[in-house]
Amino acid sequence: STATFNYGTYHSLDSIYAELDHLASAFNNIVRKIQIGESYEKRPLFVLKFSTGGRKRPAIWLDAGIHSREWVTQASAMWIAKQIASEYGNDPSTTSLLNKMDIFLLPVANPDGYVFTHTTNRMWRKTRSRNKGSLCVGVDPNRNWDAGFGGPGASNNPCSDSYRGPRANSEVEVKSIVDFIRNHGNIQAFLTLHSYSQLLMYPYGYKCTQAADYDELDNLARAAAYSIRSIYDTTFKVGSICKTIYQASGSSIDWSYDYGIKYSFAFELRDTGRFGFLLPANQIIPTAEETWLGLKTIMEHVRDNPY
Amino acid sequence: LETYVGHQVLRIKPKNEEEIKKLQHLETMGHLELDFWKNPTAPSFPADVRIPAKRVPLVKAFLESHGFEYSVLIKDLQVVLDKEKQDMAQSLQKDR
Repeated sequence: STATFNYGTYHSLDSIYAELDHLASAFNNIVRKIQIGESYEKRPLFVLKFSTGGRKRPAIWLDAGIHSREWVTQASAMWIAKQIASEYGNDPSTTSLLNKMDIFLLPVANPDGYVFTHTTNRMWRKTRSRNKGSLCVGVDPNRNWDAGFGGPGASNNPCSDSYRGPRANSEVEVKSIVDFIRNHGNIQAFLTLHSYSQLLMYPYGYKCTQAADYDELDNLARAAAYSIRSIYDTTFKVGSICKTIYQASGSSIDWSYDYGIKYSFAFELRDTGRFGFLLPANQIIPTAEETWLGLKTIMEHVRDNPY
Repeated sequence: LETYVGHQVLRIKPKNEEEIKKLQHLETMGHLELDFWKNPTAPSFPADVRIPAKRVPLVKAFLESHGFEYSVLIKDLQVVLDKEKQDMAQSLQKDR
């Protein structure tokens, strides 16, 4: 049961998927497990739907683990899933959010890569799709979205860790999310978890011009960073992908924003300055706790500012 | 299972655009097999790079000869990976 799942340690994909079932069972009044597709190696892509009922309600999308080696993101997503479910009916903010909106949470966006990091190569970041004409495997799924695809900040070399793929949405993991969001039709926020750099970013990355909603996104991101800092004094830098890191084409939040999802943000979680993305397990829960505070700030704003 | 014995992760702090360009150039040199965990992007924003054991002396020599400020984030990556694996196994055992 959920009581035996240790949220303060890293888990195999099987263990995570088993816990999704347990969560859906233990909180069956608001949590449902849905399969939105399958990976290149035919593993299911599961989202948890948090909902208090009704069809086609406005919703928030949250994913983690699109870069498989960033283990703290999948682990944080699991803790956050439990937190959302537990807070409903107990925390006024989460309760009012779920009374108005649904949340879709994809804790392992790249299951093939995640399994590969457990079995073969802990440093693996990409998908596991075969590349025609190359011995090198995999595509960077965060360069594969239809947003300035093929532009600066992504590689056309299949052997590169930032290989963009042969075409936008070539990766079934990416296309499954795109199809789900298009079919849903009322996603109001697109939030994605990465590690590590302690950044909170908004569009754009494929170009260095300001987004139309720059002021609102910047203010909201700063408020979220303030919330993140409030618990363990972890400081996040805020800005557009291009200004904060570098020009990077084909990223998920650029696609979601151009698709019309105004509240599109990417989190880069905690950097202790000692372990890179090999964050020790005792950091999982503090990381998840502070991330959840930041996410809540954004979600509350989304709830209160429909568009 | 791929092993990373002797691989080091360095944190490099570029002082200016020129140093960033040099690091970006280093990134394009495929034979060095560098894995940039964090890319060189802006002065004062550190870049983290994993270096295979056999390339560590060469890369360090390059950095030192060009006056880069750097520190060792991870001295032996395999040690950290082994610890991570051991922690997971212990946790699983405890849960059972």
